[in-house]
Amino acid sequence: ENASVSGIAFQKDQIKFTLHGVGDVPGTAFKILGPISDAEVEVDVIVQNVSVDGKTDFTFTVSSEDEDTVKKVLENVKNDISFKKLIVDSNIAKVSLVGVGMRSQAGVASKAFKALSENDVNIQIICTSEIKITMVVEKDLVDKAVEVLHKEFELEK
Amino acid sequence: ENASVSGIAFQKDQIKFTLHGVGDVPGTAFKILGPISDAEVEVDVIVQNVSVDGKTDFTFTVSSEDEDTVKKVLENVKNDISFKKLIVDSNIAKVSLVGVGMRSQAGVASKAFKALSENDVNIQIICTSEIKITMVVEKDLVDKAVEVLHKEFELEK
Ligand SMILES: C[C@@H](O)[C@H](N)C(=O)O
Ligand SMILES: C[C@@H](O)[C@H](N)C(=O)O
Repeated sequence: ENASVSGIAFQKDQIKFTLHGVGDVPGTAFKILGPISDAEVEVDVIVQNVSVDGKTDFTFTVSSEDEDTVKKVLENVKNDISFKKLIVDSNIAKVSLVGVGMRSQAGVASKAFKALSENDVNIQIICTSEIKITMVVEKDLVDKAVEVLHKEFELEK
Repeated sequence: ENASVSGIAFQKDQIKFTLHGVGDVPGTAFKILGPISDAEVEVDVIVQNVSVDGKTDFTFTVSSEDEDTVKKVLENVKNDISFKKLIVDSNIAKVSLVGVGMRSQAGVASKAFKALSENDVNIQIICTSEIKITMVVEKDLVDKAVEVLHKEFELEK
């Protein structure tokens, strides 16, 4: 199992924007991200879960330096997309486990989640692909998270 | 922009489990995924967005053949994790855009979202990493989604 995790990556200077309570209809994701991309802002993580009662949350992270640009863009699209509230959080960091064949091992993910929970690191966002588990945690906890995961997966620092 | 998308992947025989309304405290993700991994079930996508009022939704997909195993496992953990309801949906498929350097191009994501919305394909889940945009759509729409994305990004079938 350990053999499949090849490294831990992290990124601190990010800011998270969450549009809480958007309508789950075709076009919503484009109405949010289209204007952001037109403003030439680089987006990192995009995450959206299933809707319940027709509403869902749409979250994306950008570099901290783009905070004002994104706020302006979202101000302009406010009338085009209905959402209950905008949650902006700059007190975050991204931590990723990188490896190959990870997907087939819920064990890797659960091992990472266990190690973080034993060290009181709350996981705010989780998003996985075949070779990567991406998590967002509180900025102050990212160093601890990276250390805990290095130890858990027996990786060199 | 197009140059950065190298392919489209899809997977049909999946089933999506969503624990709606879990507590956003350390240990929750492990309590859900630990038993699933102990049962040797292969998990594909795991996605969780930020919590609002201390609650969030935890979704993961597995192969359709593992439906009964996962249901049994979740039945056993029900008392250990508080959640409002379990939503199980086998009418889904995964569609992914694969490429390099994709992250830096919100443009790629917004282009994909636009093309899908113009063809009335609703996106149920979105989860991105640097080289991949993963989406979950209704099973009946996956062929159309793949075709639309091939055309949009000028890829060979
Ligand atoms: C919420 C958003 O993803 C919507 N379902 C869409 O397809 O654009
Ligand atoms: C919801 C779940 O991810 C929780 N925040 C945890 O850390 O386990």
